[in-house]
Amino acid sequence: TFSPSEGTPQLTINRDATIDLDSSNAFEGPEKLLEVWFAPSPKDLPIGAKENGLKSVSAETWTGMLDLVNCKVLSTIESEHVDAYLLSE
Amino acid sequence: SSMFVFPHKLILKTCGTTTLLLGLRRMLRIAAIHAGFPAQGCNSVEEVKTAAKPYRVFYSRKNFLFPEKQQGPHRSWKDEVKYLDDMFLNGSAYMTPDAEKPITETKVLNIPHGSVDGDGVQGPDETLEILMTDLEPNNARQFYLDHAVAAAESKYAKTALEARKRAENGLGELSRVNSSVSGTTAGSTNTDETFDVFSHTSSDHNGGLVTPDDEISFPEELCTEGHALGTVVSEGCGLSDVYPTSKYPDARTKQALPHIYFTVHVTPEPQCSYASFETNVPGCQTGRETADVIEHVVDIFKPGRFSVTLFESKTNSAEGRELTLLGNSASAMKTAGAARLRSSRMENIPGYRRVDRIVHDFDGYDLVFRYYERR
Repeated sequence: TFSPSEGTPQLTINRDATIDLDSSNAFEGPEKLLEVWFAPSPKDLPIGAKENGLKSVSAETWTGMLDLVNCKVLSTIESEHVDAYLLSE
Repeated sequence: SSMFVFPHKLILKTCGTTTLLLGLRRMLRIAAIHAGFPAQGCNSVEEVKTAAKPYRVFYSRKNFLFPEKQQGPHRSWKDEVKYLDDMFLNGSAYMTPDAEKPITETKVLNIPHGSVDGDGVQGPDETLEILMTDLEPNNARQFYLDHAVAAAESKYAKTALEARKRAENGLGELSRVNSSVSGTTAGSTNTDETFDVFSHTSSDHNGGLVTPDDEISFPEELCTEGHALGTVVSEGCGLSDVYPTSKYPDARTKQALPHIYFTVHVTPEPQCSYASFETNVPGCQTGRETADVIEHVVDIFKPGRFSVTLFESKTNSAEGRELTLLGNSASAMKTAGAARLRSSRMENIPGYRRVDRIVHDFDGYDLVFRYYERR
């Protein structure tokens, strides 16, 4: 994990997941896109939701969900407002 | 594939033969158990009791190139719709441009949540998605590993040469290569990762200074690290310039700055060439920016065909603003005019013929689909 200063997004790379990556055969590029909202905005989280909402969920917990999707996490960027995950089948 | 986790929503976009919908139930359970979102109402099914009730669900995909390879509910659009219908009520499914010649299937579910969907969204909200096929082969080559390595070596050599010249001029400094993370970018569009190019022991050199006699070694991680090479490609092909720091953030982007993203997925091989670009960076109110972004991205890949889907809140869209004219408000007419200008520019992408345009009217949102073919 690299984090040069406060407030700078943190990058974590999962190098083990990239060793045998191979897309030499024909690959289905078109994606499935799912967007699930639980509130109209980050400032309108319902009563009972944790302060950071979905961002309070650990990466390990999301990994379990992604296993069902058949995706591995290649790297993550964590920032104050959004966490971004680079994934691969 | 990529996933963006905001406090209030999650975006998951996966390619290949991934089973995206099979993760949805777990996602709702996670939202309830780990994030504290309210669970669904009384229900005899235990699984549903511990699942959060979503505010809105949106699912879409382009026609698969190899549908027979898909698994689970993704074997057909019919199965996907049924899967979602079994979980949620009040959903609507669409095919664009139409069921006879579908290019993109879309299912939108507005879950009744006790509040008006459109009013609940704060500020302008829009998502632009460009899906491209039949990429021009020379442009697609930029995304091959050997091409990326060659580009990285060229860039490194140039940087090293410049550093050597500075050293020869007596300036003597340790060179650093700054790279921005490519592919997915979270939060701000400027995310910098800095890593050392040179490594010298202090016993051999003067505190790490580069001297004219130094032997320059090409770091192995720059040759094999997909992320670093992706950065090189992103800069070389122009993706990093889609939102140049000289212009962004503009006033409107600043309002949404913490929550903006863009993501690019590329499959460059000729037998299945494909690229997608998705962003929620709002188009400028001058009526130019969205079309500029489309032209910029399309010019990078030069596809034979592509579709543009603009999903935006009614307070934002040209179609939505038409409705405000009913009040004869001067400001409404002005903003509606700007929105119409923006919309009309998207009808004319250089080098392409706009073949189809479809508008879907949802609660609080408009979805405008356009399909283009190379002239």
